[in-house]
Amino acid sequence: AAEKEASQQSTLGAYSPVDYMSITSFPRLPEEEPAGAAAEGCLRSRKEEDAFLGEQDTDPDSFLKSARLQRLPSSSSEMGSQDVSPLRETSKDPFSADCSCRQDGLTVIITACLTFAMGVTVALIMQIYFGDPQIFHQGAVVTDAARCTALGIEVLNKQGSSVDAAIAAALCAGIINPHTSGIGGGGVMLVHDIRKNESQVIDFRETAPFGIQEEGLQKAWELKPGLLVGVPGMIQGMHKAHQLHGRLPWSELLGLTANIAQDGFNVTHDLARAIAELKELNYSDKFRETFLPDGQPLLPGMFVRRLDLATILDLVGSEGVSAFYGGNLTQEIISEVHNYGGVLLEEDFSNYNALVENPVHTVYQGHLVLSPPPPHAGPALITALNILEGFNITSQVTRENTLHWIAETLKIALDLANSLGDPVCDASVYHSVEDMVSKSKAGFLRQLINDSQSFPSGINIPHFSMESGPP
Amino acid sequence: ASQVLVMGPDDYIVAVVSSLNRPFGSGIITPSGILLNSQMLDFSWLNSTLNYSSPGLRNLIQPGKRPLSFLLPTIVRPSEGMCGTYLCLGANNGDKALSSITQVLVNVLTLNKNLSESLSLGRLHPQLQSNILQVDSEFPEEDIKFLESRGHQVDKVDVLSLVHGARRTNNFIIGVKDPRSMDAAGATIL
Repeated sequence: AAEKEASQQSTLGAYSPVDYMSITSFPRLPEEEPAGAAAEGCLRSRKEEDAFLGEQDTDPDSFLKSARLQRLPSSSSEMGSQDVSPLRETSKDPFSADCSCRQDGLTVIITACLTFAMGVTVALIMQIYFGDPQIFHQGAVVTDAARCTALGIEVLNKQGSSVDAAIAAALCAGIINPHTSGIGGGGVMLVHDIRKNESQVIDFRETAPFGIQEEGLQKAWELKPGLLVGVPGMIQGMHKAHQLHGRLPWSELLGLTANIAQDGFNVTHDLARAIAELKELNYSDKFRETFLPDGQPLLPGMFVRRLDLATILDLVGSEGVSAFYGGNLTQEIISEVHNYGGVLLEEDFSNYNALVENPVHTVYQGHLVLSPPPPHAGPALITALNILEGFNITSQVTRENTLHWIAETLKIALDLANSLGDPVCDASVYHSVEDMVSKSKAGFLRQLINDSQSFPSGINIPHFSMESGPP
Repeated sequence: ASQVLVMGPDDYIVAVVSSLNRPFGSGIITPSGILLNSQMLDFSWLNSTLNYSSPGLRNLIQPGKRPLSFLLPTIVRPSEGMCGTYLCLGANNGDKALSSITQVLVNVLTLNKNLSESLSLGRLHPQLQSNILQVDSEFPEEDIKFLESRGHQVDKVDVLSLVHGARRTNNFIIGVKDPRSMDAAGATIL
């Protein structure tokens, strides 16, 4: 009887809520042999409990919490019915061989491990896609002047973005090769994000002044070169690009560029040739002082400084684009243009905006080709590629045929380019573009090409109808 | 036009082409040193437009309007997935840029030539007004004869257009200048 009582107390003690927790927490505990029918009853009861617990949330914490809540009330009520011992008698054996509490514990551990592993994996994937690159791999910069290429590389090495490098190099080009570009001009930038497969065109092309009249321009532009001047877009285009994709501070970028002008550079062959080819003699004193010092043209390799441009770039870097579009620089440009018969006004500058647009595109030989939309001739380039793709040019095709097809295709593309204009002022341009970039239209145009004979430019090329527009 | 091409470690490709129109633009330089453009010359003018190509009417001058432009920064990527060839091209010299970029793309993407060779090969450009086919100094004499046999009137010039480029294949990036340019430079971060 004493043995039986001890056995019962031991069983009761093991079934207290505290010990149940121990069981769930540690899967391997010393096992006791089940005792006959009592063990069979435990098994049945345990199976019922497992079935219940199996319906609970798989989250280990909530599982344990619910298990505890399930057991506490029944234990305490039965405990209250006992006079001396707080323990109650039970016929269930929690240590039976089939007790699945140990399996539950293993599940918790596995689940926790899996959750942790998944969390780490997701975090790593997010870091790869959205984080800063951890490995500084390759990059390349190409420009028309070695000094500007070096500046672009310098910006990349300072952890600047590709757009930062392009901004610095483009402004540098206006210093080193002032005959081709500069802050008094404009242009277009195409930006492509490889990872997101997203592209943007930043159009900072010059716009016609509000006071311009075609008749006056035609009659007098040679005598009044001020009439030729459009609203410069370079500074605003660069600033827009920096706002969208810049990483280094704007002032730092322009400071780096200003240093090129400040520190000096060697005259390029291209600039020297352009100066040598100058024909007009009525350039201003400032022009002569800059490009023909002492009456002699700059020669290749000569060392020059452009302190004037360095001052402007530093000013725009510290004060922002408002220093160019609305400040003293605007007044100075307007005044100078008026001196040469031009019609630029302050409103032309305040109304100027660099545009952010989508490029036109086509798939050529399994590659996506992106180019600027109108008023740029990108759609004509797309047409040319679409036409050429249909000729199935390979290295097996004779070079004679390939060259003939390219020549004839370019005639068509160049002719079509002349049908383009600014879509902001003439919405019918959009319809033309849709047609021009379509593969079916390219197929039609390809049929116009005679494989054995060249045809005169502009003949037999159907132009697209004009649906609206000022003309 | 000036060209700037960048393929950076941040997986961005950037191509910029900017210009003043003619060399030195309008020739007007402000006291502070800003050389002003002559971009109004890129608009079509009525009398010269009508006897050449009537659709040029869309490019007539108008206040606030941007003129037709042959500034053609061009970017190429694989049409599916991320693996393959990426290209970034720019060219100068007006409508010759369109002809030149087309031929470089054919060389790289169709004839599978490398970028350096593609940029250095001779190029052609049809002059629409005169119906003359211009070829540059790199264009082989043999090819000129081919073209003349097909009825093309060929005229050889020194340089048609400068095309620079950058190419990325997987993680290998290279920047290449047109060998016709003495001043241009391409640099690669290794």
